[in-house]
Amino acid sequence: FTTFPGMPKWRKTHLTYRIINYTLDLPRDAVDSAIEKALSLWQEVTPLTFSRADEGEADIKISFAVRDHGDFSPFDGPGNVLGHAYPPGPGIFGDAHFDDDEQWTRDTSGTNLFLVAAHELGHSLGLFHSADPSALMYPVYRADTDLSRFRLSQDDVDGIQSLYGSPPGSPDDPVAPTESVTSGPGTPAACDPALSFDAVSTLRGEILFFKDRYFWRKSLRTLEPGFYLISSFWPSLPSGLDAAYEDTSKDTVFLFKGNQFWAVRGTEAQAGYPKGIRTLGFPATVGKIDAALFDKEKKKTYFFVGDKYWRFDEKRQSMEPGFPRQIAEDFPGVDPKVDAAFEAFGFYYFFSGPSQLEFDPNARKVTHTLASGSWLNC
Amino acid sequence: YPADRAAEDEDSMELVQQYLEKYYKLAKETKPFVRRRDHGPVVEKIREMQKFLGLEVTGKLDTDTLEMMRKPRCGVPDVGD
Repeated sequence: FTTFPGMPKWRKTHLTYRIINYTLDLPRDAVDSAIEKALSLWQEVTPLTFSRADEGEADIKISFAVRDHGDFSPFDGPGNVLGHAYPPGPGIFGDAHFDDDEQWTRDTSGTNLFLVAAHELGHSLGLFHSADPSALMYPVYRADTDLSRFRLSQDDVDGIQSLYGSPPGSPDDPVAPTESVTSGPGTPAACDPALSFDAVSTLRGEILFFKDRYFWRKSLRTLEPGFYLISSFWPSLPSGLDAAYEDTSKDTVFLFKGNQFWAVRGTEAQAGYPKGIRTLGFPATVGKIDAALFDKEKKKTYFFVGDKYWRFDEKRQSMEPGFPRQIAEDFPGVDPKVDAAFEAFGFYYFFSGPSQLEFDPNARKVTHTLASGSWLNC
Repeated sequence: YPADRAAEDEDSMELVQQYLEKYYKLAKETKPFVRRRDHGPVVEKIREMQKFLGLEVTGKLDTDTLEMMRKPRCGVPDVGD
């Protein structure tokens, strides 16, 4: 999936829509129900709710038109372009237009209004096109769709939830409190000797230890770490992260999962993300990052993948030539695979399963071996 | 070429030029696409389109690609701002 550049999304969860006019191809109630059904597809998998307005302004205005209809993007007669829609925002943004030179039908004998409306309303909510041919947001209309069994693809769900999270109360996203979560069955235990981390990063002087859907937040001023749901701070972030690091010169934490990465500043998810890791200069062979750490002196970020590592120059914003290199060569004593890493007090801390290595990059040697959970006051 | 073949060729070249301009941000002033050429901005954009739409990435206007471009679709671009 992709979102529009700049990741425009609605800043509220309750949206209004208005059907401005109707096609003569269908009875009005057939149009009403096609639009309703299309919106409910997205409502089911997000916290969004929709209500219909019959006059005045609405977030999403739906209309039928032919040829030039006043938005510099004229329709083209029967076939080819079936409709278009605008990303979230004021005025024309969020609106969906349907080409009334198509033969709109309830089934697929003509152009099925429900299918096209569900796609266009995906744009109205902030999704761009998907390269997954099974996704609703794939740009080409599929007349052979079995309407009786139609469902959003996982790609569609992942896309819309990257913008709005999952519906409140759903098993994979309880209404997340902002106060810390009490540990219990099903949550990772800070002092479990077998504890390993998905990712570790600093954040404005604190250290965040990510695990599954949670993270511990350790301030150096307090003894006890806080324990939180990732989604209670960053609803658009996925759980089960692979890597994270803070570029202190940008006051930004970058978080990686699979071949994508997000950026947050404090609790604010940054627009324009997720981006693909290929944009950093990784070859297509790299499907995910194991760990990342930022060296604030050098202003360089080390990315660890398997038994190799890359170094990214944050000033030049480019991957440095001569990489990847073997981890074992430049970090003697640090064995692959690295689960997580961060830099603090001039040392690099590497986490692998339940153990942690403190590495002195100047002396180029491991100076301490600790338990992964040693920062959590166990 | 037989006359109709040249005309057909002309059609498909115009189709691909418009399609790539509309959906793949091909710059409008790009020189018209020449079928035989196997490099240049239009060929690169054909590759980009073929990759995005899940076609075999040949950079050429093969039948599958022409057929895909003639299918009804959404008017929102596939890439770009």
